[in-house]
Amino acid sequence: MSNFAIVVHGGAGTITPDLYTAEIEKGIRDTLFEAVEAGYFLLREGEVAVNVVSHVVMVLENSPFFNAGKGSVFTNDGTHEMEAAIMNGANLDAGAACAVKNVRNPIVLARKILEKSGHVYLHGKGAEEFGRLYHVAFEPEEYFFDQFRYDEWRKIKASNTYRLDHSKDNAKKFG
Amino acid sequence: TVGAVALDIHGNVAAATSTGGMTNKKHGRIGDSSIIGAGTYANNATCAVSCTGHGEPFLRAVSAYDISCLMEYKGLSLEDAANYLIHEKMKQDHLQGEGGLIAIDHQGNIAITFNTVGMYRGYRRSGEKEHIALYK
Repeated sequence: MSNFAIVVHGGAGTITPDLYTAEIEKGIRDTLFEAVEAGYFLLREGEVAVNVVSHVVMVLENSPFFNAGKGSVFTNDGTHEMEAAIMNGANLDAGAACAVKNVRNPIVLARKILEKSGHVYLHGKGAEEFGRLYHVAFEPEEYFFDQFRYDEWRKIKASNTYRLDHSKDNAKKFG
Repeated sequence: TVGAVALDIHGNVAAATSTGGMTNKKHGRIGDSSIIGAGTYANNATCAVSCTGHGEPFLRAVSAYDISCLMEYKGLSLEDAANYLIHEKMKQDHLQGEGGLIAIDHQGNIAITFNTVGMYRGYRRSGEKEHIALYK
């Protein structure tokens, strides 16, 4: 088989074509292409896998088309709460963060946790504080605003339900 | 949710996953993506895995690590392990897990497996062209 390879995903679910335009679909395809090519060229130059997956996920986090980083969905209180993890198969090193806000690239924070923290998993304000120690980039709320996501959220905001990022109307009950 | 798995020329595999979670979530809900072994796992001896979909069943099934265990302890191929988890185990009544995963093993075999209508995905192997797809 291959002596190197990259695989990416941008989420799974009931992708409902009527929910988005040809322009959005092109944006999704172009970003997937950009991520795959970025990963491929790094691998071809001999870059190690853990650096490649970190970079490739950053490319996807920086796009408004995917539910991560910039394109993250809205929480019940109208903010964006993100989570990310990274793991190196060579030595089982791992880093992860959850319930973080205003972090431009949660995967970069997870990577810093892997490298610098001596822990595997940090959450919330503590994880954000750790990120600031290592100059992880933060963004204001407006950076994460996306009209499409906002409209999706408004539809179910008052309800006691939630929705996966690629679901039509299979909003599920809490609890 | 977004994710990536890679095999480098040194024979290392790695996995990364990132997500904004669920629309309208509350009470500090987190899913499988950032839980090592559930949504993200990597081990040079077996594979690297990144999952996406309904986090709760993927958490409860410890999905990403399960793929590695099926390979390590039962000798399944990457593809057979991924197909069993997504198309059999996740279909069991007590899990009903909608979603999918991407995975790669230390020989460069890849698995892109999902039980939903679609999954945004792409891959490229050394010396080959890239593949991008959205629907089944």
